[in-house]
Formats: sequence, C-alpha cells, structure tokens
Amino acid sequence: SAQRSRPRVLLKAPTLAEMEEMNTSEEEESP
Amino acid sequence: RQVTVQRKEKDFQGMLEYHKEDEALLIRNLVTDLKPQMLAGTVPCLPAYILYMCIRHADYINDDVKVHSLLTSTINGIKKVLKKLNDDFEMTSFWLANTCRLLHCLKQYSGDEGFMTQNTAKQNEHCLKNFDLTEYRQVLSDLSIQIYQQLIKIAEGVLQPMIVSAMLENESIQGLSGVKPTGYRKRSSSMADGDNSYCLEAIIRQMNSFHTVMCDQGLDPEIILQVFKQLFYMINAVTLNNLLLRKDVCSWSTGMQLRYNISQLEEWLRGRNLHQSGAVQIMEPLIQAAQLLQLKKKTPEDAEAICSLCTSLSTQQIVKILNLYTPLNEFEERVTVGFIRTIQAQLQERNDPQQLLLDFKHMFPVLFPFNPSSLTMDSIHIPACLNLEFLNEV
Repeated sequence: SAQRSRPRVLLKAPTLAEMEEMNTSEEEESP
Repeated sequence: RQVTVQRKEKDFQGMLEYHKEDEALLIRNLVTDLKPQMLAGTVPCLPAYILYMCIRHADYINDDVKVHSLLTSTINGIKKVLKKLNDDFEMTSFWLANTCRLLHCLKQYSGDEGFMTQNTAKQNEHCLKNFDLTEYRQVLSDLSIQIYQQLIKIAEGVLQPMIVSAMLENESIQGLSGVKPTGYRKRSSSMADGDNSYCLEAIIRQMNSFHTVMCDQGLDPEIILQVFKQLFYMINAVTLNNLLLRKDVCSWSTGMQLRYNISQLEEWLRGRNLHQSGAVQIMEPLIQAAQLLQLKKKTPEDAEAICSLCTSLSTQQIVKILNLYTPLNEFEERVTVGFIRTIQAQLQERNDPQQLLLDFKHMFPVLFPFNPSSLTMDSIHIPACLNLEFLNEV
C-alpha cells in the first residue's frame, strides 16, 4: 500500500477579488 | 588500500531555488515581460512548470511565506499582462494554457491520491511535502475562468463582423445569384463600411488561426473543444437573428447557400477533429432554418413536414421566417396566411420560449477537466533566453 506522508498544512489563500484589492492598494501606496 | 571516493554529480530533483529578493525579477522575466514567441520549440506551458518547480522548492524548505508570496505575485502578474493586452488572442490563449497547467500541476503533485493515479514513481517523488494548496487551486481555477472569458470575447470580436456577410450574403454556389428574389438590393448591414464583405473562407481561415495558436501553446484539448462550441453558438445566433429580421435573405436561394455554408463548417470541424465538441448540434436551429427556406410550403402535408422537422426552432421563429419568406420569382407563390395558421395550430401545444431572437452573448459554463502531464520535472530544461540564470537547480 502507498506510504502515507504526514498531513500537509493548508495554506489559506485570499480570493481572486481580495488579491486584486490588495494589489490595487499596494500600487496606490507606492509613489 | 587506497579508497577512491567518487563524487557523484548531484541529481537534479526537479526543484528551483531562488532568493526572495529575486522574486520580482522572476515574475518580470517569466510572466509580465515574456513573449510567447520566445518559447517556440520548447515544452508547451514551460512557464507553468518552472513556477511549479519554484513552488516545490519553497514547499521543500517549509517556507509558507515564500509560497504565498510567489503564488500571489504570479497571479497578479498574469492579471496585469492580460489587462494590458486585453485584445491579444495569442497572449490570452498562452496564459490560459499556462494557468491551467499550473493548476493541473498543483493537483497532480498535491499528494492527493485521486490526482496521482497516472503518475510514475518518479513523478510521485515530486509531490509537495509540507503544504496543502487547495485554496490556491481555487484561485487559479477562478483566474482560468476569467482568462477563458477574455479569450472568447476576443475571438467573438474578430469573428462577429464577418458572420452576416459570410453566412447569408456571400454567394459561393455558382449560378445561385440568378435565382435571388428580385427587387432587393444587396445589403451589407453587418458592416460599418459597406465595402467590407467576407466569404466563408475568411471565417474558416480565422478559425484555423485560432485553433493552431491554441494547439501550439498546449491548451488542453477539452478547453479547445469548448472554445469552438462557444464560437459556433455565436455564429448560429448571429446568423439566425439576422435571418429572422431580414426579408431579403429569407429565400430559397439563401436557404441553399446557408445549408452549403453550414456543411463547410461541419467539414472543417471534422478535419480538425473538433466534431465531438457539440458545435454541430449547437448549429441545429440554423440548419433547420435553412431547410425551412427550402421546403415546400403549400399543402397540409408540407405543414406536417415542417412541424416535424423544425424541432429546434420555436413556433414564433418558424412563423416569422414563413412570414418573411420571399418568392424567387413570379412563378413561386408567397406563403399563404392559411398555411401559417395550419402551422400555428399544429404547434400550439409546444411550450416554446417567448423571445424571437437568440441571446448571441450567451456563454456556456466552462469546465477544466484535470489533465495530468507525463513530463517529469527533472527533464525540463530552462532556455537561456528567459534570463533566469538566478534560479538554482536543486
């Protein structure tokens, strides 16, 4: 049987819209 | 006794390491400034494989911040390119292929057994060890949908101005112009300037070009099928809508030309192995409209034949075409009011939609079936032209 590795840690991700929002605010902040 | 220790060249394990400060350069060279032409002759979807190998190294060193940062920058980079080049079919298709490939890689190497059934033992060694990227897969799937919609919008924008003249106005069947209804001037209502008319060959050439680009870039075959089903839906809807509004094209001769044009499109689909896309079935209302124009429209038997044939047209559409039908010459009679009433009576039990015209902007939901790759990460070569020499093979 396949050897089971230890459980992987779920990386939380923002949604596509949230990512865009963060990206827009970063662009606005930068001169 | 002397022992010679032979140092073995370290094997490439299919991972790419970079310093965090090089992330912006990586995204610039691999995403935002990349021209798809630079990758001619390399493995299709190379950027996706390189990105996966970078993610894998960040996973290997258990650096969640690096994984987050790389995925976020990649997604924002792709969005930036596509916003800037929002009418570039080649670029949009390229990033659709790569986004889907990256999504497939995150599944294929997730460690989830459901996605590993076709993996080789070597490929199984290349799975992620520390992180579960399920949520990022959702983001990439949403991004793929956005890119697909942009791709369809671009292709429709190119094809739409050609449809009416190519499907309804252009006469490629020899001798057919002699049997056109008299008293109508040739119109080019589809064009802003009346001189631009297209033949069916122009549509086919354009579709050949779309198809070649998508295949060369390694876009999943299932997605290519969905693109053509969608484009054929639009060809069907725009042509049928024009037919339902224009008396001058509701004639026997246009019906004959139209049927011929549709058969040319069917042949093209078969020639490109796209006939299983559902594109032909989507053209059924138009096929039936072409047949309706050619059928006899006089006796109760003719009415019966029309009703049993035109199952993909609504009663309203059938009646409209019959009302608009224009006899070829003085020897052919107009469709009588009585005949139309017979048809209406026969079809009254049908529960047809009320609207006459089709929504030519309707989009079918897209699906991205999992498509694992047989490529192994350690076999991938990074060409010098990508300027990624700061990536270390691990």
